[in-house]
Amino acid sequence: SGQEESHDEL
Amino acid sequence: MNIFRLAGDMTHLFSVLVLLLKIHTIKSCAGISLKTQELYAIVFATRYLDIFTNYISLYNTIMKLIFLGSSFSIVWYMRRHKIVRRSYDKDQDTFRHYFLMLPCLILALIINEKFTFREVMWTFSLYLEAVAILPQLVLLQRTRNIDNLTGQYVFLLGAYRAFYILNWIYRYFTEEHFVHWITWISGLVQTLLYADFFYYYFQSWKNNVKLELPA
Repeated sequence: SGQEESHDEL
Repeated sequence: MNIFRLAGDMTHLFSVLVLLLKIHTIKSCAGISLKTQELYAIVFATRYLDIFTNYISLYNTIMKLIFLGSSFSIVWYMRRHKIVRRSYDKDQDTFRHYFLMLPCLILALIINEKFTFREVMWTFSLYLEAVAILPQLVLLQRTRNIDNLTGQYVFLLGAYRAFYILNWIYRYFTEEHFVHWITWISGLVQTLLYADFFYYYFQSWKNNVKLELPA
């Protein structure tokens, strides 16, 4: 989902 | 991982290393805002709550550990190290940083992608990071006498923000469904805060004179 995408950043 | 993201992470990493190097080798934290450093420690602590439960890559885990470790050790140096703490500009560094935290927390409770503890904390860390540099910018303006390492530290932090925006633009065009308003807007606000500093930094670099911010 979209959330996991952004959480792969630091 | 694209080139902009990597460049952003590397400038972020170098900014922290420059600061630690300055503190560790010349045993001085003159010109560095403890308020900003404390806010960064809180930013990383609240953002990386899932560090051991949500594995993304070895790169991600190592970088998270570095940011957590370095931010807390900088705070430790400035507060506890018997030589370093003497150089801290306590009287100049008067920004009421705790007052920044409450609005960020309230905003995170209202505007988030999902109302869960993890997600609200993640969002809070984004909002707080956006404004965490403010005490440092205020201190720079007050002390006027900015040494090279402090100038480079703030410059590298600003470069990290700029690269992350390029990274989001790149991801927007290359990945499907990559729309994250909260991350983008708070990131954009944060980057704009550096605009003024960048202007004077490049002026001093171009004219080959010492960096000084106008009062």
